[in-house]
Amino acid sequence: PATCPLMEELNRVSAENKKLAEMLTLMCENYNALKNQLM
Amino acid sequence: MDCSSYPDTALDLNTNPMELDFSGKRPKREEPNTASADMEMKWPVKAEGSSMLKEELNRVSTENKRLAEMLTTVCENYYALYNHLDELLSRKGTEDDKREWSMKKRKLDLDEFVGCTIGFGSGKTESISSDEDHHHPHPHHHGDHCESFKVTESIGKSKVSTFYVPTDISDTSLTVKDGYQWRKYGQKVTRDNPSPRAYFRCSFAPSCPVKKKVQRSGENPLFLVATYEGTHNHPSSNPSGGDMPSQAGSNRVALDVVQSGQRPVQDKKETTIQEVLVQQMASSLTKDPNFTAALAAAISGRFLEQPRT
Repeated sequence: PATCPLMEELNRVSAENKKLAEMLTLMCENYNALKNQLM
Repeated sequence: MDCSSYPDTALDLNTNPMELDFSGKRPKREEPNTASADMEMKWPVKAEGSSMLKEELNRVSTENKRLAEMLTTVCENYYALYNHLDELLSRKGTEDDKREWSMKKRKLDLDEFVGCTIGFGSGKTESISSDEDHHHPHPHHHGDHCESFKVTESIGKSKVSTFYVPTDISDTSLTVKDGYQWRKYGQKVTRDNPSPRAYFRCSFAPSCPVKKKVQRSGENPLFLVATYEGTHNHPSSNPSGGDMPSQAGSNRVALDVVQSGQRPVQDKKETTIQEVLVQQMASSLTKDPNFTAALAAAISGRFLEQPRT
């Protein structure tokens, strides 16, 4: 039982990580698209 | 009778541990202690598992922090580049350059954010609008824990705003709660997207010209793409409801990732991202005379409406 909160927290942080990674990928793509558009 | 002819009925209940040891069998004497032995084995395993979980949690948290910092940096660079080039072209460019940039930017705004997954969080929104119009009349928030991403463009006098609204993958209703009431007048399937596209008119039509198209994003089915055309000429049917964002809220820009109430550790990072984006957006908007004029008109409109009600 002691590991349950830890596991929950880990799952939550992992999900957050995934979202952050997706957002980062998107923003990088947007940045590069903007740069390329204006080259 | 010869006893040797009887079958051997011995149960081999040998209690001599020494003999059992030598025979390779488990000592029967230790059987009653098996449970406690197992417990002793399990506790270290559990402790070890807990330790591993903590290590993993630390690792993921560190990575989380690093990602958030990188995201902040990329966002800063993106908006700095966007604003810089926008400003540069609006100052130095010829009319042709401006027109070309306007076209490019419009295309960019629409193309680059299609299927985006940005804007996770507690009703925060990021908006990028073109030079012609910085006024955002459409609500782009449909719940306390929902989020959307908006791209606005103006073609002539008809303003087109696109919102990316997260939705449940199993929800096929194509409903985007935006504080206005709509009448569905059509639906069709497009070649590029297996999900149908629903067409809505504002319930105040024909006096209100606003139309709305809603379709699940082909690239990211977790999002609905809601495209609004035109500007409502009446207040929202649910101005104080939860679905309707406040005016201040509609201008907020954020890259929030999850509900703040669940992540006290992330609050600082989110605030930083929000602050940067808000500052950049505010700086961009306040430089635009059209936005100032639209804001003034909106405020004066409110003042004029108040005595009537």
